[in-house]
Amino acid sequence: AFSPGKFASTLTILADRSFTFSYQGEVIAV
Amino acid sequence: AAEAEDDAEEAAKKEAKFKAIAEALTKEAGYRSVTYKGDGVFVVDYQISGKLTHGFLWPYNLDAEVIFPFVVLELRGADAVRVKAPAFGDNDSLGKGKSDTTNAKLDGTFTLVTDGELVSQNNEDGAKTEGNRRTVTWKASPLSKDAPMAVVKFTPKP
Repeated sequence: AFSPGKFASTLTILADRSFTFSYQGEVIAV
Repeated sequence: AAEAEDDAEEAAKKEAKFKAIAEALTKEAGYRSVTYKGDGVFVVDYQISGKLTHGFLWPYNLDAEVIFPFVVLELRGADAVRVKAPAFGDNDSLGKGKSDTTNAKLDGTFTLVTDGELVSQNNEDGAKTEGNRRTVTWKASPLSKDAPMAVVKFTPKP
């Protein structure tokens, strides 16, 4: 499985249904 | 000695597989970069935009057998979406005295920004309002219990 490490993630959801998702950082195989 | 050799061979195989996973992910839409640092640690820069006409979950990659989602967006009814981030908390461990270390290195923030109606969310500090946008920021650490959850309402279709 994979798990987040040190990261910053942002999700923007607007009322018109548009969205942006970002994830910057570590993903760790555990 | 034979056992040590087997272990080394196994570790080399694993490292090769992880490098291949990094390469496979780099080809997926949204991955601006994926770097394999060794020891099972990847550094990922991912960003994607779109319209929520259907659900969304991330990450997944069947070739790399990555299916455990960090973030899941489910459309609820005609005009709402439920956000859940199961990997940024640990709902399962409550009261179980779980000793595994799957999230021992969890150290991050998950921020939700919306100009829609924030119907519900489970962050103790609540939402901050700036202009017509509300922002909720969850901190993720090995001590985090409740995984982030929120429901946002869209403007109904005309």
